[in-house]
Amino acid sequence: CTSIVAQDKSGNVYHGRNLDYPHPILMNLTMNVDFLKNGEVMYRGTSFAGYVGLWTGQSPNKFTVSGDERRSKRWYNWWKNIVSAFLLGRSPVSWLVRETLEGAEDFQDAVMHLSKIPIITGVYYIVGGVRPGEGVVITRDRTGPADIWPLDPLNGRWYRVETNYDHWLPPPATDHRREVANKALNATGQEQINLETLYQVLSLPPVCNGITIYTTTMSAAHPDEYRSLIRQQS
Amino acid sequence: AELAPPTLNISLDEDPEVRWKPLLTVFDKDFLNKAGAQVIDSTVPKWVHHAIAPVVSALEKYVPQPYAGEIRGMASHFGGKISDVILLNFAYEISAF
Repeated sequence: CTSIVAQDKSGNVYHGRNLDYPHPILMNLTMNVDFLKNGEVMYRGTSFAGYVGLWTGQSPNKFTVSGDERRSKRWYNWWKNIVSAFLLGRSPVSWLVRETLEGAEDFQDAVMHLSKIPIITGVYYIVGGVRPGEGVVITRDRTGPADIWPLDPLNGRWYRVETNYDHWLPPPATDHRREVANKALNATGQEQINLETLYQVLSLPPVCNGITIYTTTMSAAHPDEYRSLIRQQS
Repeated sequence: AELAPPTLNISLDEDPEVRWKPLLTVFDKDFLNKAGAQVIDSTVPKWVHHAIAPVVSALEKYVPQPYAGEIRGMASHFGGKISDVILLNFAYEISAF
């Protein structure tokens, strides 16, 4: 997966994501879901038929969120996932996204939820808000945050790119998604960033690749512009 | 070409066991069952799938609401095994190992 949160010169925050998964059948199961309360859209997400969690979602006029896989470095710790899930009753990572979309008051509250509530296994949560500076990548361990990486537009850090590796470490030499996305965002520039140019960045190979199922672009301050598109796989 | 996915309205005012019923207005029941089986087959070895099915069913009582109700409802609407729907909903946590 690749998630990007970015801010333009006017302080608008944009959020985009590619969801990668090596099962082409998921393209035929992808759907947008509007979760309604009293007939109103409480939150919106993109998911797969049969799956109750969310990896991508938007709470209108509050925040947007996406999740990217964070692989465990030590495979033999798998039993901790079992203990975490069933003995400690922790949430799957995609259920916490849904709970946050349902319950969080605003961007700050969402970041608190997604950072602190224990989950079954690690993940990267990327969150965008409605005010300038409201963008963050949360690197999660089971019990809490391993790292919080916010936008810092006053110092020129107007975007953050997260793929599937800790941002403070180099990605594997064979994976160029981060590098290509960074270069494309720098070439686009803060003046030109918007949902359309963000989509173009997410469409560049290998950011968009043979296992990309869908791309979503969204901006919590402009909830009607939420857009997901299913990708043709090569 | 990129395609926009279908949009579904899920009412949180409905009981968890019935709120995902609108899925069947968009997706074919047989297709959903086949697709689910395909994802499981490529994620979990067949012998492991058979071995853990009863264990996963027994774990249903540990799944919190409203997800337990939603998963139970989906299994009932699609005519699938509840253990398979639980497995699919824990796909990320399972694939992590």
